[in-house]
Amino acid sequence: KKEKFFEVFDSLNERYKETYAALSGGEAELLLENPSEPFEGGLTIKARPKGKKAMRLPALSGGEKSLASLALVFAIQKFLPSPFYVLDEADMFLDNLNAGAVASMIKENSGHAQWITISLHEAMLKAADHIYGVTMQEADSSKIVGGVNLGG
Amino acid sequence: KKEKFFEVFDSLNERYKETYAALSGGEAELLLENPSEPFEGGLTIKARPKGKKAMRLPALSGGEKSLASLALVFAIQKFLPSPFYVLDEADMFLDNLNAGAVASMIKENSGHAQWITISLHEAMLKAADHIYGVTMQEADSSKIVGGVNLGG
Amino acid sequence: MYLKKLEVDKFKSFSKHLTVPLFPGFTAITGPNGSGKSNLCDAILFVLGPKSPKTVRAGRLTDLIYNGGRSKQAASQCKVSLVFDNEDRTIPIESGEVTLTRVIRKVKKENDPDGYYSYFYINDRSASLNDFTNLLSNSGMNGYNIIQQGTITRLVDMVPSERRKLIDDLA
Amino acid sequence: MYLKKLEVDKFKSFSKHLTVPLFPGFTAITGPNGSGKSNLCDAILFVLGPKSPKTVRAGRLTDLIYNGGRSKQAASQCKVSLVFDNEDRTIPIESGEVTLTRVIRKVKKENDPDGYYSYFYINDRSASLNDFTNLLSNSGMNGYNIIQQGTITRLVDMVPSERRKLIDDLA
Ligand SMILES: Nc1ncnc2c1ncn2[C@@H]1O[C@H](COP(=O)(O)OP(=O)(O)OP(=O)(O)O)[C@@H](O)[C@H]1O
Ligand SMILES: Nc1ncnc2c1ncn2[C@@H]1O[C@H](COP(=O)(O)OP(=O)(O)OP(=O)(O)O)[C@@H](O)[C@H]1O
Ligand SMILES: [Mg+2]
Ligand SMILES: [Mg+2]
Repeated sequence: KKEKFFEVFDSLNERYKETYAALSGGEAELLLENPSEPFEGGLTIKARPKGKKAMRLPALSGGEKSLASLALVFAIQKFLPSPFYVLDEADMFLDNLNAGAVASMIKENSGHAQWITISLHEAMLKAADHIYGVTMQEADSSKIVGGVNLGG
Repeated sequence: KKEKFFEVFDSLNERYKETYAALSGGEAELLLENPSEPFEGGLTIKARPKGKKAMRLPALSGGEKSLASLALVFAIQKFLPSPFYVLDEADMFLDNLNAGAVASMIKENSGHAQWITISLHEAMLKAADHIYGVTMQEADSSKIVGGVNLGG
Repeated sequence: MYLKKLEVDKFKSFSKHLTVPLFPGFTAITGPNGSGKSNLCDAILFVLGPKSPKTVRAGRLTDLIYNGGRSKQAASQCKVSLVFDNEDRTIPIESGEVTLTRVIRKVKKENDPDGYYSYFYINDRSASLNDFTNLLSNSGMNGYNIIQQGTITRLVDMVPSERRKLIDDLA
Repeated sequence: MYLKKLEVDKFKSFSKHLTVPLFPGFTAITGPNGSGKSNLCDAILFVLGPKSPKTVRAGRLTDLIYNGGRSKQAASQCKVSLVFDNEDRTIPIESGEVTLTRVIRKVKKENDPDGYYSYFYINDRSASLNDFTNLLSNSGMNGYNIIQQGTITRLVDMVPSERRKLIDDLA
């Protein structure tokens, strides 16, 4: 049981380090509170945003925390690949720069898997190959417009 | 004790109805789960976004929920006025239209109180009288630029 | 394998039968608050997802059926189909396309006003939820591929022991 | 009454002494993730706020002192001043301007590496936190006027019994 846990933890941590570095230009890692008895303690994240000192998750800003958490989601998805992904406003707390970094990572990954992202961010819409709009112009009924092929 | 509770509840509910209607063009109210014994039950919100059917908070969309909650914050602030207010990214989940509605409500209120809002939304920045930018160009040190007077 | 088409009919805020062609690569969906974006995500989870109505933000499964809003007629059933491209046979079925359909139909029973029947179809042939689960077990639809609105916030606010459970589940 | 000026010195990510003139009306603050926007909000709460360090997103009060980052020298104290326009005498002091200052200074004590002294000043004269609280009790700084990042999300996710407690507190 412990062996299996460490196998997963080490592999996930590898991917987490890669993903966070690619997204933010900084470094981050997963940390066990009790490395010898993992089930006695929890799991936290130590992140060093680009050009800053390393800090634990609670000391980061709102956007920095959500980028560190999103990187964990991407790392888990790399660990267990799937043919298609759906992200519903996962870029919510990010500024344009960080949302752009997430959009380019998705764009890169969209070569070998299908990505569908729901977003209000300009940076995400610009990077996509296809865009759909959902509206409720007629009261009480959702419609879909577009399927606009940007040939991006 | 119950008397005092109802006094506050009724007055807050009045302001809540006004605030939500002004922000969204729909209707909303505060509802007690147990109206005769308020301390036995909780408080929920029933909101009818513009042109839609009335629903309880959990059935609304992410943005609709956050607008209904923000209206509660504004209603409490009307109930207990203060000389100045600070809002830190309270417009986070809102689309441009709703962020614009919140910005114009703040603009209206800024005639008789001071409002300081931290935001990434274009709609909020456009409506403000003054804008400050915070940057960390030099590593490890925040700077403030601007004080730009738009004379808005 | 990829999701080629999404068909919704009287599911949540979609009052009409709608077909959404999807493509491999990167697709973005945008629109105003409350327009129905997350409902599309719920439609996908409704077919693929776990059994609890809570996953698709509903109290009861019948809440997923178009309720007519202020002015229209409430429907009595909703239907969602997911059409997968299966050229690479990731799904163990001998066909280039696999359509998974789920239907909820309201049924008035004496003792239960919210009674409903739930139907599952694979390429238009009647099936069960277990058939869906077995069919998809090797396809990578592991639940980590669909991130609902609010998940990132929950992840940020998790206490360390909860976060560790993520690893426990993966092991 | 309004907040006329905010002065920070070695508070959180502000390594230098900074003065921010503020105006009545509507001011917006913007900037990239992690640039220090919420730290400004924390600076205001540090002076006005409740006693717990958790309110200003710090484990211990000494975490509020500029830590030098990767390349600079950590400071040994931090200072924040709020300068209020008091022409309308909302604050019961005979002066057109009232400056509230709070300082935290690190002090190495044998048994406590994170020892600190906390100083309060009203118009540059030494005071206590209680003096602050008494002075502001009739000025409307009731805590509901400062909404920190994440509060709206917490409000949305509250269960009904928690939400009712908001009314209990107001009553
Ligand atoms: N004592 C300290 N010394 C130096 N830097 C600090 C200190 N405390 C916090 N910081 C830094 O301040 C940064 C957080 O700033 P803040 O939370 O104000 O960002 P923000 O502009 O609100 O960003 P967001 O848009 O993501 O919410 C962190 O990156 C952290 O490194
Ligand atoms: N059974 C139903 N019948 C009709 N309308 C429904 C039904 N269930 C939910 N809705 C409507 O769907 C709307 C929510 O849509 P959804 O959550 O998809 O919005 P969204 O586009 O994701 O918005 P946001 O940007 O705020 O997250 C609600 O306003 C609700 O009225
Ligand atoms: Mg949504
Ligand atoms: Mg912030």
